[in-house]
Amino acid sequence: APPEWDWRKNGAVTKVKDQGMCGSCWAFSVTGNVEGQWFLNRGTLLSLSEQELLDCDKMDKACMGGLPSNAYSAIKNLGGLETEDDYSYQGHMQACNFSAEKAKVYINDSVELSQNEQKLAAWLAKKGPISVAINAFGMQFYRHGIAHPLRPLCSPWLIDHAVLIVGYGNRSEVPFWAIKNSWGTDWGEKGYYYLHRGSGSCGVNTMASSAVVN
Amino acid sequence: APAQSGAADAQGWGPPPPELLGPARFALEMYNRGRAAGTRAVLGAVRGRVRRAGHGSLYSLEATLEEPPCNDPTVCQLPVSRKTLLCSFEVLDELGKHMLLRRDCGPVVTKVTDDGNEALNSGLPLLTKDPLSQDFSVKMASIFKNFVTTYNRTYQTKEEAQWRLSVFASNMVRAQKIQALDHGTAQYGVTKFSDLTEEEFRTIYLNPLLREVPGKKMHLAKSIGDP
Repeated sequence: APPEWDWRKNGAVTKVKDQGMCGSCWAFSVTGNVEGQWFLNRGTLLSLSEQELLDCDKMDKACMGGLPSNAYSAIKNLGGLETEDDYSYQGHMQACNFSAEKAKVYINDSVELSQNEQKLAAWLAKKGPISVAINAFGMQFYRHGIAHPLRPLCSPWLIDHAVLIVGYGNRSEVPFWAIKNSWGTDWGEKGYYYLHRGSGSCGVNTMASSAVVN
Repeated sequence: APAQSGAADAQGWGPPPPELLGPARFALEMYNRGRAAGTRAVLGAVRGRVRRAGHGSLYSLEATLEEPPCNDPTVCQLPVSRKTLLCSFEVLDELGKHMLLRRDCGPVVTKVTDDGNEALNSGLPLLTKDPLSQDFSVKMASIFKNFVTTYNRTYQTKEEAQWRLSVFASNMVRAQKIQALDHGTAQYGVTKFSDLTEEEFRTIYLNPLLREVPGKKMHLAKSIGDP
């Protein structure tokens, strides 16, 4: 893997979004990944709809939570994702209003990624942003810098927040993952969270996944 | 199990409703553990709710504790006047056995000032004679005012403002603890979530399904460079 990589500089990441008072992080993590996959495989960066997943992904629980692997499956079964503009975010569940004619992107499959962070870095640099799920310990009060909580406090077994890794690198020789969150730009570093890389910090390597776009 | 309504869900302050008495007394016992007679805190008002789950019940309590005055230099380095603490406890009761899961306490004041800014000051120990805590509360009030302005917060009632100020103050302490326990370069402090309790933040913004439910099985991607 290259020593550092940032998909924000390569046009594969849309602006930071805000899930509002809703536990829909899973939808934002997945749409962020599909946005990246569509850009890298079909050449267009589109901002995709999380509301469609909240309303139409019956395997998951909208604001009460959901799983990326279920969401990929729902996107496949539904026939694709509409854009944010066509199916805008409301922050609470409504009746499903998806129409296949309006779907702008589709996915063919989804894969689970390695738990080896070096392999994850190599995969990210070549294939695009990665959906991950982490323990959100400390994130309520995170302002900036590279977070590296003590392992017992940020156990990889207590995963409770899904986000998107868009890059990695080093700051003053401290390795980090650059993570796109969905709590708006007035949180963290303009909406981004920087987490220590290489130590399995907060379980960042335990649930990495991606859609596949042929 | 959904929270029970009725006494156990009492929202107002007052003497502990019968159902909360047991766990409230257990929490006080834990708080006073190791203290000699005469130095133990006393339970004041209690409110809270209970959630039933399986064979147990999870009590989320908010209680005021009255700390006795302390002038004995062998017990406390500085003389401490009578102090009221606002505490939140989580007590798990399983088959009659109590377990303290969480304890957060911070100073509050029980009298109201007359300087016209009651909502923000009455939640802090402004009236205690203790110069240290006076300084603390002046600073905290100013930080909280900045927070309210920065994030455009509005609170429906004075009571809510008081409550949110006390949550904010205890969150500042929590953020400092998290800061002390982080060995990266991250800075923790005031964010737009600083007036939410940990439970509110977890319930509204996080996603417990991620650890509770196994998702659909996906096959493993080939590693990069894998022939």
